[in-house]
Amino acid sequence: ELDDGLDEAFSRLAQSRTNP
Amino acid sequence: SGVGTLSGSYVAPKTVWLPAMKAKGLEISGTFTRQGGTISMDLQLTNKALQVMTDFAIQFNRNSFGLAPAAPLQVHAPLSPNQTVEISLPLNTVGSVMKMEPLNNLQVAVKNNIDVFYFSTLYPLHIVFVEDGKMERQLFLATWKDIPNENEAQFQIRDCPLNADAVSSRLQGSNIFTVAKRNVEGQDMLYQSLKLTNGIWVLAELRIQPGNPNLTLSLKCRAPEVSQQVFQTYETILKN
Repeated sequence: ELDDGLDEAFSRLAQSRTNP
Repeated sequence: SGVGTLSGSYVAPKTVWLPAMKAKGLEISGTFTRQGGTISMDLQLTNKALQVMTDFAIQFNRNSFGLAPAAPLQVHAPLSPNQTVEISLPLNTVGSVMKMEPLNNLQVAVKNNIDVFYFSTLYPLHIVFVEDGKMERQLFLATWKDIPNENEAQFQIRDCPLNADAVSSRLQGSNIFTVAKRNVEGQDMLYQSLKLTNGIWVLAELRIQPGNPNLTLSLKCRAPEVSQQVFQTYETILKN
């Protein structure tokens, strides 16, 4: 996958949902 | 439990929709399928009367997704007493729309040479999940953020001992697509999308913890009234 910043954005989303 | 099709879409076993005692001897069993974008109502008609049945026809009442027969009900020969015939009736979604309660309720009228009979059935919502329901990742993130928290519904799927990859591939068979997968503190988070035939998108987050058979499903949709039936569809697909 191209590193378009979206991988990081999904990681942040998952992180924020686990530790709101 | 149900049987899979070649494309992997879940198909429930046929159940009796119209018992013979309520239809002057005509018994109708059926189920719904979606294969390669084609929706079908698979019917079994049995003549439990003492006279031959002819002149069959079928009609649907208006329903939430505009489901309608795409062809006449073709029973090629008269149905003799004790005879059973299997028919696959193709459906489309260009019929009249009226929101039903529950959303997946379908009212059907069947006629033959004896009378007209009516019954209701519930269809599994995944028959209206389209094949191009995988949302582009950037759009998913923007849409997830954009849909207000009030529109999020959370459900528990109990006793589902599948891992993330098995869950993902089973759901994809019924047009629920995994857009991204992340592991946070040991739990797998699947971000998924699906699109209904009427263009409504549903975004999902599915949490899977190792060793815990209960999954947490969060659904975000601009039309949150579909969430309950989407949840039931997840349960049906994952537990069968």
